[in-house]
Amino acid sequence: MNLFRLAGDMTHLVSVVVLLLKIHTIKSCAGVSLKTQELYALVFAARYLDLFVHFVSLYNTVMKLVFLASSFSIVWYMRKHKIVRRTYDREHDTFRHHFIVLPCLVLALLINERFTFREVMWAFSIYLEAVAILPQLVLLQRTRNIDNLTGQYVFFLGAYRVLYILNWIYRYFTEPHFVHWISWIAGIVQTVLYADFFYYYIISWKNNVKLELPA
Amino acid sequence: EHEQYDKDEL
Repeated sequence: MNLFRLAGDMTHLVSVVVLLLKIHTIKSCAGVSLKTQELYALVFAARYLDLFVHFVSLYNTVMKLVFLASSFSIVWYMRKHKIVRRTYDREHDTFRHHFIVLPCLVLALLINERFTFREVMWAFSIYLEAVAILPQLVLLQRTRNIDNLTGQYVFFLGAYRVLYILNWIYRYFTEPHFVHWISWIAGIVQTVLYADFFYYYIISWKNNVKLELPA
Repeated sequence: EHEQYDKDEL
């Protein structure tokens, strides 16, 4: 494993920890999109079907379990926890997320590395992850006051994407056989979606003012 | 047989 990949996994982990910290300690999920969280839970469920079939490493197994458990518990908190769910910004979280699941599934059936159940689910999870952030970005844009933790959550998620691209570039040169065009292209699309957010995040951080996205 | 063991990323 190279340093970019490890740093990418760690920023991904930090983003989840930041979000859980906000939900668990402040008992608030204000500004967090339930739609995005549901999509992530679906992404991990579809991708980690190989969890009990293919053993890669202890690190790999533990991280998969962490991402599965954290994504489902965030969804649980936002839907069922009696205090947390009251802070959910339902009126602004209106992205029709169900409508992006089906196109991703169709795309996975058409473009995959192998036409088997697990490979199609893997491709589906990659496509879905690429667009899963959209409801969150839409919600951020509609929210007047983006609190620091929510901003940091999205920032760390975006950092994870950038680091994964650097990891692929590194792997391309060091492991020529390792080429997964599906994840690379979808990963680049996903990272581009963050570009706008990153721009405003860095500006607000540089000027030391509260993050606010233009309408 | 090329299996999907090469999917070692998260």
